[in-house]
Amino acid sequence: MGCFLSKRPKHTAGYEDPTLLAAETPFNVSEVEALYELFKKLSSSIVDDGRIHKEEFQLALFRNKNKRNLFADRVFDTFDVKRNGVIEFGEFIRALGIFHPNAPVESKIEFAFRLYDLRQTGFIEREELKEMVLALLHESDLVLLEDVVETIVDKTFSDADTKGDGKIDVEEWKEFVSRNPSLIKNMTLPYLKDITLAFPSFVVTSEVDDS
Amino acid sequence: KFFNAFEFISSMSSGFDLSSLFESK
Repeated sequence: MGCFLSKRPKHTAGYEDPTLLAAETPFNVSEVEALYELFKKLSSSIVDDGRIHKEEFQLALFRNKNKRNLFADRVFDTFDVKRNGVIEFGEFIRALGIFHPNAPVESKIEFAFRLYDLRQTGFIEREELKEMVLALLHESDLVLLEDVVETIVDKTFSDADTKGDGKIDVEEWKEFVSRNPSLIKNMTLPYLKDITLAFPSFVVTSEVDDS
Repeated sequence: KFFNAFEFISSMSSGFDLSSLFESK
């Protein structure tokens, strides 16, 4: 037999089969393929290694690879399920899937909990909430008296920490979000409803075009 | 009205606005 030259497209090491990713997420196969185009762009903006590094994530979010932001860090780390310091293609698709309008509300609530659980202890603690409020004030160039910050944090915490043990567990968080559904508003990206319509420029690839 | 710290964070932080990822295209 002669040698067989494959025309399969070149994919990076972290590439996962779009069919499998589509089965696990609200995206269909062509949407996963379209998002791969976005992923390739993001993951090659600084280091072309098929993985999104934190600087690349910051560059995409803020047009500045050096702009640090507590919340962007938390989003990055929550995408980075393997905790190896980069976002791989499968991690990117699975996490974005949670932001899909059709994703289960439960998964959005749990993702938000993980974002706010800064030290990944399984609880949102009072100090973490205060740290986030202070970080946001800093980010927004707002100044509030220390007493006011303490009052806001205390009030929020007393409302959410229904067991009164000084920390918010995931059950308390779910109950708190059910009373305040706007808390997960930013967990839905309407764009993802129909990627191929909203972002036709992503849909340029096919197995043949890519080879 | 009760000032909810989580609402303040989620609605105001640019770090949560993933739409920028798409706008980079």
